[in-house]
Amino acid sequence: MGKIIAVTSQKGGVGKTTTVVNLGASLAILGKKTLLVDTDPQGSIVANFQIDDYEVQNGIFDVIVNKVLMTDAIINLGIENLEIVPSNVRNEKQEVDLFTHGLQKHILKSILATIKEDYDYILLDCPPSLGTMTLNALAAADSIIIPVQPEYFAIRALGRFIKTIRRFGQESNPKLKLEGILITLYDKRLKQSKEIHQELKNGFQDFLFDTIIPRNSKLSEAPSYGKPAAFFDVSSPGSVGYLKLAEEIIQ
Amino acid sequence: MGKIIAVTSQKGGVGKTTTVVNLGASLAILGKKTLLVDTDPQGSIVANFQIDDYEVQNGIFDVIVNKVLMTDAIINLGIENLEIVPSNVRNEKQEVDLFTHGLQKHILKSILATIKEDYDYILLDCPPSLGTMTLNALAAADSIIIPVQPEYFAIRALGRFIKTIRRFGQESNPKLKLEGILITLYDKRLKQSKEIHQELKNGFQDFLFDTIIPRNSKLSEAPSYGKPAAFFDVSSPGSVGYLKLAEEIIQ
Ligand SMILES: Nc1ncnc2c1ncn2[C@@H]1O[C@H](COP(=O)(O)OP(=O)(O)OP(=O)(O)O)[C@@H](O)[C@H]1O
Ligand SMILES: Nc1ncnc2c1ncn2[C@@H]1O[C@H](COP(=O)(O)OP(=O)(O)OP(=O)(O)O)[C@@H](O)[C@H]1O
Ligand SMILES: [Mg+2]
Ligand SMILES: [Mg+2]
Repeated sequence: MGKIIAVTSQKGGVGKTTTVVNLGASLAILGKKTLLVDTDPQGSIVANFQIDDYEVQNGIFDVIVNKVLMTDAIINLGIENLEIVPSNVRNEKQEVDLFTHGLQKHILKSILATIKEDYDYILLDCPPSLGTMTLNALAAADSIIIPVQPEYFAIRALGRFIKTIRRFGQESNPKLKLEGILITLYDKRLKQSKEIHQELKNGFQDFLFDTIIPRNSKLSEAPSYGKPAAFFDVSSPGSVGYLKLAEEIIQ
Repeated sequence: MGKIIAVTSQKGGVGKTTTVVNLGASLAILGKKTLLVDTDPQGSIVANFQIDDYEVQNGIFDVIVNKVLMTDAIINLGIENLEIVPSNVRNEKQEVDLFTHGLQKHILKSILATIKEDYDYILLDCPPSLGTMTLNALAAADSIIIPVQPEYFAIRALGRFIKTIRRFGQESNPKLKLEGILITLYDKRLKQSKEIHQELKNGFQDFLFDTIIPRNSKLSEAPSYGKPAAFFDVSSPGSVGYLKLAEEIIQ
């Protein structure tokens, strides 16, 4: 069925990578064959699974720049239904090469076309900017998820971002949909969490996921266990949040 | 004396903007004439002081793209010793124009030269990427501060980033110094805070500031008060942290 979902936001540190890793794990648990693709040159999705850089042969860099086959960059984690393509950008020269090759916005789309039908879901992790990799992800995706931390500038930034994506979509990917806006890092001890949640409901009612991801230490500790939270503490609020999100998406 | 300090990191959401706003406020409180410059096209430093976009006439965008005088972009906040230059990028076309003009890496440096001696400190807020605005900030700065959140990939990302900056410094700004690495968002309830702090001490001993900025709700709530935490709750851990940092820098 090959549904491609890009997880993107221009704001940094809002849980794009955490969402890709944990939503991916949840979809896998629920029986959906899932591929995680790291398009962030600074990305370290592999490190969430305690795979060291020296164990990685090929990644999205090698596929896009050196025309390595996508199938040669897919890492099997030994976890049912979950595979990943690391970013594998080792230094700044490689980052520049990736950027230059990425100027052809549809290169990622054509690469994913070669393996799309092997998976139920392909999740694309994006860097915190509207650069070539994010634009490639937007050109390739069927839909996008925008994680939003409930902090004071979230609404303004979100409005601008959605405008930009709509315009880009009209030019380069008219079928691009908004899967949903996901509230992340919700901290119930902070008054702003409730305030901004309400503002988001007022402004973006139809697009907000019902699921809210709470701030939960299990999610940030997960890399020290080498696996997503659902695989070592499935009843933690963070794990439950992402499982619910997966169910919401699968409906 | 005009010391220019760029606050920069490739990781998103680590407190670059929070550091610029609160360190700036602290330097002002300690009697140093301080200017905050927002080089982030997505930036909203003004919103921390409850200034609305429609109240802003000129910003770094107008100075760099339309050759407006820097002095015409400086906003007096009515706070002693503290002024700001907003980013004032209103839409994507402006963001592209800023990018294109920013390809001349020394344009920010020459702009700042016109007002450098009017201040004791000029703090530059950077976006979460090594794009044209960050490169301009690095070319213009006397020194840099790198905020680091103690999370599991912080060390690896930091090492790569410092390498990149060193190389850039050699080419474009040989006198560029590392003012220090600042641990931010330190959460004493998380075991990883202490672990990563220790790893940072082991790897970057001489460059770590003694001051650590704790996670403190006063810092994230500040925008709802329209002023940095030190101006409404000076004894909060967040305020005290940034005041100590200012003292450490002034020495
Ligand atoms: N719900 C959560 N609870 C606790 N910690 C979280 C949660 N979501 C994310 N984090 C932590 O917050 C930090 C930032 O998250 P993450 O790296 O996923 O954001 P990002 O949007 O991918 O950042 P970037 O913009 O740099 O790519 C990480 O240390 C992560 O472990
Ligand atoms: N010490 C702290 N305690 C509590 N909240 C904090 C602290 N530092 C930053 N924050 C909050 O964390 C969020 C991210 O901080 P901030 O915007 O300063 O990071 P940034 O590095 O500038 O992000 P970006 O990479 O998007 O520019 C904001 O909501 C901010 O209020
Ligand atoms: Mg990320
Ligand atoms: Mg910022």
